[in-house]
Amino acid sequence: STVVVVFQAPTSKNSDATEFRFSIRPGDKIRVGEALGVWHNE
Amino acid sequence: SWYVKQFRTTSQARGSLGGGNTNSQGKAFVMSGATVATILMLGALHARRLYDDKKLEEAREKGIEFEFREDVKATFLRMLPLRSISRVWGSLMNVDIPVWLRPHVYRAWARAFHSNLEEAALPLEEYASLRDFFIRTLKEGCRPIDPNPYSLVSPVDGTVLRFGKLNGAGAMIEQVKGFSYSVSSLLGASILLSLVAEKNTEDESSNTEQESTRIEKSKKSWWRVSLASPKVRETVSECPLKGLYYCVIYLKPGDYHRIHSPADWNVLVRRHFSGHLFPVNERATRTIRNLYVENERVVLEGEWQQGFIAIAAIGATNIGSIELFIEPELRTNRPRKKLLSSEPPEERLYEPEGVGVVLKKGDEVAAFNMG
Repeated sequence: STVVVVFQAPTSKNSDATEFRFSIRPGDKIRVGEALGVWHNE
Repeated sequence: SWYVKQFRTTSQARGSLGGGNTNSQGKAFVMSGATVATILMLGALHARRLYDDKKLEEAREKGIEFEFREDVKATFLRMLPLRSISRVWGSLMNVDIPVWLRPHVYRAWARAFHSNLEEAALPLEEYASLRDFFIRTLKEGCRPIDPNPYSLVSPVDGTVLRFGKLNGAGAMIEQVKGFSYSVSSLLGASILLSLVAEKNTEDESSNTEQESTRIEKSKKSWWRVSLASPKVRETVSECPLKGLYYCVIYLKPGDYHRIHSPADWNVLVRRHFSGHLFPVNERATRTIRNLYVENERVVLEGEWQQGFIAIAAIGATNIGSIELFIEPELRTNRPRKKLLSSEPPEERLYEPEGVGVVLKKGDEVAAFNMG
């Protein structure tokens, strides 16, 4: 079985400060509750 | 080897025509030969699977991307009644196992598929069937939820296949190199998603305008800009641009098979696509076209603090039905009434309108069932 998550998140063309960034790599084993990615709220 | 043994046994039985006792001994020999052959075959298949997994991991570490290549097996799979096979499999897995046998069966399963039995919430004897064991809950605290308020967490245990940024609702997600599917086909005709696409287009154009304004302003001295246009800069920081992202996670048979909420969000719509039930392992992704778009799936769609969010739970042959805890009456992997393969999805809007079902980060949402 497979799960696909599609979501909106902050992005920025000019500054990377608030952009959503994945904290995973393809092939990584991940568990429920571990961060897929983070963004910073300025 | 089974055929050789059977041939030998038959020859022996024919050779000694007078001995009825020899014939019964021969049958016993054939039986034990068949059992040994079956065990050997299962062992060989398991060894092959482990070998393939190792090769795949090695290839991925080297950065090799697999290309899409439809093959004879994929064509053959399309002809099989996989939904019926899935339901029969589910019925078999739902058969009660004698209490004394349960720990042995579940330990064998865990050994074969690398499950951690220490995490199971109940003693092994309490899972009546393999199906119950498969969707077992975990002990309290086994899956701590990331406390960062600015994070989106994984809804499942699994292997990350792909992730990235999308360019609007019509954007494509790559299944493997050389083949992609569209987000709108995966999630269905979504008003929310089309609004996101429109908003993104508007944002793109307003961002271009803001960018040109910013360049013009930067030509002036810094104090003139800070005095003359504080409102423009505030607006930009208060309403950051929103992009559309995706992440594909594959659950192996040994993984924990419950789906949790990746964030605090409101589930507004549920869509159920009654499709095929192809296997979704890595090999299948490289050989079956439109795998995720054709398979049976349940899509939950709604809003979180950053805007649109949707989760698509895609079934497979062995794990065909999806149970929703927020809508227990939903039944998936049912016999098909229509012959058409592309039926429109069955949709339900959750009430109250605009609020739907409120979920907290880490809440249990659904489970994948066997068959």
